[in-house]
Amino acid sequence: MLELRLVQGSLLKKVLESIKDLVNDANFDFSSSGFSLQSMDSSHVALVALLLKSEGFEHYRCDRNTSMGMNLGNMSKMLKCAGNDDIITIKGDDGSDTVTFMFESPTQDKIADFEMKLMDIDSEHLGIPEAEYHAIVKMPSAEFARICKDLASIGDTVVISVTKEGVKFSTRGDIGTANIVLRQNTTVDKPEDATVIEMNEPVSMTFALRYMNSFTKATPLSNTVTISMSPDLPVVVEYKIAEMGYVRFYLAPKMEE
Amino acid sequence: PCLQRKILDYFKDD
Repeated sequence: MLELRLVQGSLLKKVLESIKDLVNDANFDFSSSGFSLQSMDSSHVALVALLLKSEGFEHYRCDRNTSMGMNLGNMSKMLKCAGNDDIITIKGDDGSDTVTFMFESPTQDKIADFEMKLMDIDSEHLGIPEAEYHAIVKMPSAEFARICKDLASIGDTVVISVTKEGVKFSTRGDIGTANIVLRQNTTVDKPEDATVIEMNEPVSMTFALRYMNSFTKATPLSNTVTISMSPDLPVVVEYKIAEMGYVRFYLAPKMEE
Repeated sequence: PCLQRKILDYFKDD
């Protein structure tokens, strides 16, 4: 028996919108502490890791650990039928090949049930090692999205370099080059507007902008984004989901041949 | 010319 009631249903809608273009199918792993998802994109260049902890739900019941394979495109179609103010409940029964999404309007005058077929997904689960990163940049998520969008109009890859001067995003393409430098800026009215650079050692890495732009679909989930880099690891682009968990995107770098 | 690395180059199967 599985029953999860999320008053802020729009959160689940936003989570799906942030990952559905990167990953087609994924196993949702439910346990008593919450649910998680880990999946690579089809070309095995990026990985998404989602965690939503049980504390964030108004009601959370999961009698035994269970994994449900879902097509994220189909799940997104169903969740789009929920209003932004709706309460969403996810229900499942042991051994069933379907999951039910229930949408309740805030005034309880409209209640909808959507039953979705589950699928068997043979997915690899990867061990992500704990790591000390050379540099961690925390910045407004909207600013990061703007930079990725702007640079993608010039080139295909972005070089992200962190030094004690700041963080530099660079690209080059047929029409020219672009460099955007952000300096640490903590003297802002609101903490979410700050750019904070923690640097143990300078680092410079190259990434495909196509993936970075896909990650920025998670911007509505959080005012800030954290970018963690070490030369021998995929970059981690993390959007925290207030009091509930996170969506993390891992992206393997491009290397000089 | 840059070579796109894969996630599996860094993270291993559990």
